[in-house]
Amino acid sequence: YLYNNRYAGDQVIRVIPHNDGEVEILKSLYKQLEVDLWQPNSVSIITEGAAVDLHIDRNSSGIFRSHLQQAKIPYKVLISNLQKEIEKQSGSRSSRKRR
Amino acid sequence: SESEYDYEVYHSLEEIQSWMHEINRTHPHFVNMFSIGQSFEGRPLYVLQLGKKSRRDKKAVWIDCGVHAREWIGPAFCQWFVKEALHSYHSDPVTRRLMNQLYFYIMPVFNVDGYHFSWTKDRFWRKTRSKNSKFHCRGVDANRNWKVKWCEEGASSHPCDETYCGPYPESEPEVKAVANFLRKQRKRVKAYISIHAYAQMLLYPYSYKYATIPNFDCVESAAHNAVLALYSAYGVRYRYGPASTTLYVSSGSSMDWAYKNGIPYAFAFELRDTGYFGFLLPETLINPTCTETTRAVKTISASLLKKC
Repeated sequence: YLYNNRYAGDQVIRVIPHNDGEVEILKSLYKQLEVDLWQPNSVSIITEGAAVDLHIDRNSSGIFRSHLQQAKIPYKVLISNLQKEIEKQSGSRSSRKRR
Repeated sequence: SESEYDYEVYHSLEEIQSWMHEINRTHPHFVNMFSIGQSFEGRPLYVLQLGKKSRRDKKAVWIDCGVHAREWIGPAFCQWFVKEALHSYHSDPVTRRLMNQLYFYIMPVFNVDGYHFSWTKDRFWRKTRSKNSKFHCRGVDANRNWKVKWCEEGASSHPCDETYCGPYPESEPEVKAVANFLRKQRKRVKAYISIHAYAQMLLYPYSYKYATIPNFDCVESAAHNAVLALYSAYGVRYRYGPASTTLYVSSGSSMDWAYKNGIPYAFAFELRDTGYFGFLLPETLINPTCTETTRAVKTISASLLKKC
């Protein structure tokens, strides 16, 4: 496995905050759970109505989603298993490696 | 060899550097490879001067890729652009005119340490790999380390943050090297283009204020024509405009620094996609993404040759 399979079970989740309250909840979750912000690229510019994409490791994704559900903030799982996507991205590379 | 090089896969830093040496060796009349300095970890910062060699001073376009390590489509695009320019010189009159009248300074991997690290340890590494004596976290966001509205909104002064602006502007040797080169070449470099990923946008100054740039009409027209050219390839729509209004007001980036330092056309591309694959754009999308972006960059370059 590439990267020693370290991304197995990691997810990328998209949230579109609808109001300031949801923006604040997202910001605090970001700080609490140390997630990797993919978009936008700074937590200070998370605004309502704009997509926020977060890479969450497998140990935190369950907690993160339950927080969102409790706050009734809808979300979408963009990538359900990051390791699979990584393997797919460089498919030829891993075959090259085998070669 | 160059003819066997596969431009439709992602390459490691070592492969890209070998490719640069090979391109330099096989195209002596069009390519000149040099280093503008060293990275924090001591790697050379290679740049290709691309264009029909000439004794007279020519205007130049600077294109850097890979400022953020995990945005692999950037370096792929820089290599693609060089290949297209060299392969279509004899068959495409637009390419021939650009290569005859301009130089392109192409930096396929700006953040060489970060890129290497993203291949070997952490696929989603973003920053450089500089060390901070007081904190265990490494790296600075090379797009927040420029001496223009430094470390304000949208940047962080905490070394562990992804948008860490660094201890002081140009603290990163990679940023310093590019800034020094562009300062030296100020009279000739007429366009600065920085290739990023994950938004499908074409942005120009200012990021850090809502004001309109003095040559707005010319830059706006170049951007508009560029996104039309990009759309003509596969129908992909890019948003474009001043970064402050198209995105958000934030601290200055390399594009703002270039503009403030006298480069009249300064752009940042955010290539595909907008969130389906994110930074993991599959290799099967390298070709269409680079094809459409090449059209846009050629359109911007052609606008330098027109009076505006």
